[in-house]
Amino acid sequence: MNVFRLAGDMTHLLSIIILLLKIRATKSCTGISLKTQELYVIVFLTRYLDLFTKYISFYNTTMKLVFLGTSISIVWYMRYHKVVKQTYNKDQDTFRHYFLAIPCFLLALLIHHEFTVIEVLWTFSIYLEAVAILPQLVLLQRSRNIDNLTGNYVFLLGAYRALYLVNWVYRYFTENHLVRWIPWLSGLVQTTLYADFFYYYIKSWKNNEKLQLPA
Amino acid sequence: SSGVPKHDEL
Repeated sequence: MNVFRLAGDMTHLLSIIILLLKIRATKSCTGISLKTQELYVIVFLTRYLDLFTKYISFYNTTMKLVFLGTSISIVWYMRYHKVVKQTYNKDQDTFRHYFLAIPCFLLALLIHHEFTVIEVLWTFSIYLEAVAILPQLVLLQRSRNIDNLTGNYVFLLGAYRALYLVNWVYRYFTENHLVRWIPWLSGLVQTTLYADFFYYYIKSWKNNEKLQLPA
Repeated sequence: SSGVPKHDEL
């Protein structure tokens, strides 16, 4: 594993820790899209089916279990915790899951490496992850007040896939030039979706102002 | 690129 991949994983983990910290410490999930969080649960469930069929490393297995456990607990807090659920911006979080999930599933049926259940679901999870942030970005745009933890959460979540892009370039040149179009292009789309957010996040940070996205 | 890539990433 190279340093870019590790930095990507750690950024991803840190983003989730920040989100859980926000929810647990402030007993609030304002500004967080339940739609996006539920999509991440689907992403992890469909991608990590190989937990049962193949062993890669202790690191890999542990991280997969952590991502599954934390994403499920975030959804649990937002749906069922009696204080947290009252802070959920339900009226603003209106993006429909199936607008994203169904096209991604159809695309995975058409474009994949191998027509097996595990491989098609893995491919689906890659496509879905690329667009799963959209409900969150829409909600941020509708929020007049984006708190620091939420802003940092989304920033780190976007930075993680950008670091994976560098990791893929590095792996291409250091590991027998293996071409993997599905994750590469999906990862590129995923990172591009954050471009606008990155711009305003960095601008607000440089000017020491509160983060706000133009409507 | 030959065969199915092993998914060793997260």
